[in-house]
Amino acid sequence: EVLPTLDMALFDWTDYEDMRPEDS
Amino acid sequence: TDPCYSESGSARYCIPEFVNAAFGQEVTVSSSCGHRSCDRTHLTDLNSAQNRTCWQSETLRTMPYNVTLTISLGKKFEITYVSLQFCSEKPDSMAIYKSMDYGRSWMPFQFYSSQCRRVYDCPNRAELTKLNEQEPLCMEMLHSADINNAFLVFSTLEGRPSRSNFVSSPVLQDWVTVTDIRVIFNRPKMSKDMREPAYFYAVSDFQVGGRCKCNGHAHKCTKDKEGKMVCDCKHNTEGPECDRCKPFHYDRPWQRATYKEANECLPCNCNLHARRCRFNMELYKLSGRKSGGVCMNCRHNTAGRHCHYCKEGYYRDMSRPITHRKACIACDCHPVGAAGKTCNQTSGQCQCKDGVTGLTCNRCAKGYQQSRSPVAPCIKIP
Repeated sequence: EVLPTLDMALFDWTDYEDMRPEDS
Repeated sequence: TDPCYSESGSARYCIPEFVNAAFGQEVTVSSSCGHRSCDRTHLTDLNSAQNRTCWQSETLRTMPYNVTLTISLGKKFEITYVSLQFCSEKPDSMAIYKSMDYGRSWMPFQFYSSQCRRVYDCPNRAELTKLNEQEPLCMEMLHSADINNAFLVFSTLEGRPSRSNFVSSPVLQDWVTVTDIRVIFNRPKMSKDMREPAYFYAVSDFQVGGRCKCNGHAHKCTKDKEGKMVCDCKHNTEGPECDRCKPFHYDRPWQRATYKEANECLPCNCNLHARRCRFNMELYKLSGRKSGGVCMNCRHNTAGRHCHYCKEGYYRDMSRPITHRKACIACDCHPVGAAGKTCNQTSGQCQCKDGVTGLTCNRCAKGYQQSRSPVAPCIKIP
């Protein structure tokens, strides 16, 4: 079974803007 | 074949041939009689018994009777003798000095006098021991019957205790090292007829026998682009006397070669990832005096004194040798799933947050699902 990769678009960056990678 | 290497290619002790280093060199004289027949070039020209040519000083009628001859060899030599062939009677008192720094400083090499203490403040024929074998001696001048064909030979190692072990004696190696030789005639052999004293010194041949100093790392000396004489250095050495290691050959300290051990300079082991290195004595001692080289500015994402592992943020591609320029691969840890940017330097495994899996921590583990929180990207499925 291949596990799905993390989808960057699903993350809510509202409270974690300083953690957000440049390309997400 | 190169005398500095054996047939199998291993380095071995080598030295330039023995020469008269004074031959053809210019001699500076403080006095010359001024005629063609007594030119100073006669001191170091071809010395033929059939056609003797002599340098002669001016006629000295009053004290002081000092006359100086100085010869520059243009390079450091290790000399075994200084000889003079006189066309006149030998002087009563004379001194030989040497310089090791191209004439900037001078030190006494040997004195000759019938009155050593009085003229040179030096005991006559002092005893040489291992403690004072780098000191000059004063000897009585021996006068031969044939006063117009007299020789004087100063053997630099004669009577010095370590002469039979010269290769292992830094003291004597230093003692015989010269760049310039100066002979000062201080007093002629006085005539018994003192009514009208008139003296002169005359020499037909001035020789300095020795070898170009290359510390056992060259078999010849040549002229460089500027016309200066230098050793043709081997064994990964360089410098006018092969007196230092070539760049990137600092894995052990420079040493003079001996009969038993060529002591060649060895390259640093940087696995093809660095062009520069330095020597570290502490590491050299810790290695049992085997290796002390430390690589500088390791490239291709490598690190360590031999550029032998991957720097932080990179891991080893075990399918490639460490010498390969792509032997280190970037960790590529997931910006959200991994707890940092570094990974295991062997496996490449990033450190994953709770519930995250995969080499780069880019997937939720079995039983977990992706959340919306970048802090806890995977949460347990209820």
